[in-house]
Amino acid sequence: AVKQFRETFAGIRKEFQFTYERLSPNGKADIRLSGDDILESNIEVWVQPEGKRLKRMELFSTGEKTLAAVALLLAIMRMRESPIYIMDEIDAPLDENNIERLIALLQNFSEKAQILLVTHNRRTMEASNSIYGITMEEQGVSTVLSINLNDKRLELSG
Amino acid sequence: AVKQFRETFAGIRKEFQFTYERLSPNGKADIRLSGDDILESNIEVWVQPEGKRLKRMELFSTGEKTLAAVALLLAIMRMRESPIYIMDEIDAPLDENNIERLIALLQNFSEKAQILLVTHNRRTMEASNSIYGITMEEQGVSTVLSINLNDKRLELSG
Amino acid sequence: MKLKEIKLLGFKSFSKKTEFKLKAGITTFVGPNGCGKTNIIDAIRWCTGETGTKTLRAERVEDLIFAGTESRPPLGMAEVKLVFENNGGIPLDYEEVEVKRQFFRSGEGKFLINNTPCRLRDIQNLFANSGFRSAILDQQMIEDFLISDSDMRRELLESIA
Amino acid sequence: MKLKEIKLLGFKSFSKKTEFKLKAGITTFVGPNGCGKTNIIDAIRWCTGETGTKTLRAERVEDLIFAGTESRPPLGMAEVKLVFENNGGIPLDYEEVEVKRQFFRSGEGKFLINNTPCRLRDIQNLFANSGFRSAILDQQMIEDFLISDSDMRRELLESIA
Ligand SMILES: Nc1ncnc2c1ncn2[C@@H]1O[C@H](COP(=O)(O)OP(=O)(O)OP(=O)(O)O)[C@@H](O)[C@H]1O
Ligand SMILES: Nc1ncnc2c1ncn2[C@@H]1O[C@H](COP(=O)(O)OP(=O)(O)OP(=O)(O)O)[C@@H](O)[C@H]1O
Ligand SMILES: [Mg+2]
Ligand SMILES: [Mg+2]
Repeated sequence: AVKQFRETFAGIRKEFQFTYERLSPNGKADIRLSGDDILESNIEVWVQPEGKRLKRMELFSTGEKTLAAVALLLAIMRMRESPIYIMDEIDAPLDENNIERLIALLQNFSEKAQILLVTHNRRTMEASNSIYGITMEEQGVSTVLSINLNDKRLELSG
Repeated sequence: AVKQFRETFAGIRKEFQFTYERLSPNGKADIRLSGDDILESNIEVWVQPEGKRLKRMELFSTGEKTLAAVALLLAIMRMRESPIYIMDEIDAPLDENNIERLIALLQNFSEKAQILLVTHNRRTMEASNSIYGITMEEQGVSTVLSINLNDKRLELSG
Repeated sequence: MKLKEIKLLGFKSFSKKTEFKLKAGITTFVGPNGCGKTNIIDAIRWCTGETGTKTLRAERVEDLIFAGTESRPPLGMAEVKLVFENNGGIPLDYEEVEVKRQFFRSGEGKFLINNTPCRLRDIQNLFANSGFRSAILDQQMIEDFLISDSDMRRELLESIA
Repeated sequence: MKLKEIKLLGFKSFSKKTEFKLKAGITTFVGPNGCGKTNIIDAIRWCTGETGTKTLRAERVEDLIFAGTESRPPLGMAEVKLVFENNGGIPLDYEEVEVKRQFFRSGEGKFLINNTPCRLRDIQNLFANSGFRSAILDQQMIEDFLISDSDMRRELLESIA
């Protein structure tokens, strides 16, 4: 079990360094164990956005923390070859440039995996292959419109 | 103490019904005590967006909860005649229409009180009287630009 | 494994029969606050075996059934159907796998795989290895993940092996 | 009471002397993630008497002092000055009230009102009745407020009286 965990840990670190650098250009990322006990220690996450000091993830700004957490969670899902990624409004605390980088990374993943996003953000919407607009024209009842980006048609579905 | 609390409670309820209706048109709002003990019971917050059922605030969607919580917190600050309102990115989970209504309410309050907002949202920015742009041109060091909306000039300050 | 279709009927705010035929690439769901976007994600969780009412944002299981509005009566059943294209991700001998879950106000729950009745556990086992349940990221999960001394980080890492 | 000016020097990411002269109406602070917007709010909290390092997002008080970058050395002091127009909100006989707070790496802290040294408590008393500290809303406060059985709601209501 210890050997397996060590290998998984090393693999995740590599994947995390990749995803974090894509989201935070020239950024560095690391995962470490807080103590010597491989099976019991806490897992520490350290990141260093460009030009800043290497610190634990929890000590950064709202958007910087979100970026680091998302990078590591995506790394974990990549390592387990998740066939689907579902994300509900995780772009809310991110600025425009970070959203662009997140979108680019997800577009990269979408070649092999399915990606479902919920968003209020225009750029995220524009970057997707298909959009479903949900409304409550009739109060309290959800209705769906499917908006096709390719032919810009609005179709009522369901 | 009981009498005073009862009066405060009634006053807040009125103020909350006002602020909530402004943020959620035709919406109803109420605050209640969970038990008979005026000084010990939990305080329950009930809201009813237009066309939906009256439920406790915690049971709604992310945006609906934020709207209800902000309405009640603003009501409390109004009742104590707060000279300043400071809000850090509370518009993040709100859709465009809710942001418009929040801005309108804050513009109303800004006649008597000072309002400082932190936001990533364009509409919130456009609705303000003055904007300070914060950047880190030099890595790790905050620099300020003051952007004057009236004359659209960009001035370096500090 | 690919999710091809999501069908909702009577699930939370989806009183009307609603179908999503998913295309390749990135699919986004958009709309005003409270219109039902997260409910769709709850439906996916529920139909793949989620039982935690807290995770599904329901106080009791009946809260998953359309509760009615001023102009529509409540419904008696919530149903969610998910259709998967199976390219190895699901341990069954079908190319297409349809998972259906129903819950009735009477308290009865039904579970079907390709229209064959089964137990909840059978549905949960289908998705146990695919990491489906931790494939859903939201604000809450990110916040829990940011708590430095919780077991969550370790559990996620161990689930990869 | 009106906040007219905010001045920062050596406070968190504000290594350079920085001044904000606030106008009437709504003032917004904008910029990329991590550029220092919430740090300005932390400065306002700190200068009006906040002591909780957790609220100020600092592990130790020294974390409030500019810690240096690859191209700039750390500083030895953090200073925040707030200038208020007093139209009754502050229990002092001045029309203009300047509150200054400093913290040195040596561990020494200084508090001044209109350049007269005072104690931390004197600063805290100035703002005790103005409800200043609960006038700051952020995501965390909203989440805490949404917890139905916490004491927070009651404390806020009682603070009005
Ligand atoms: N059983 C039910 N019957 C009818 N309506 C329901 C039921 N359960 C939940 N709802 C309604 O669904 C709405 C919440 O939907 P949901 O959480 O999907 O919103 P959302 O689109 O994610 O919004 P946001 O952008 O604010 O996150 C609430 O208004 C709630 O009242
Ligand atoms: N003592 C310090 N010295 C130097 N930099 C610091 C210090 N304390 C905090 N910082 C830096 O300030 C940054 C955080 O700033 P802040 O929280 O104000 O960001 P923000 O503008 O609110 O971003 P977001 O939009 O993501 O919320 C962090 O990158 C952190 O490293
Ligand atoms: Mg939602
Ligand atoms: Mg911030």
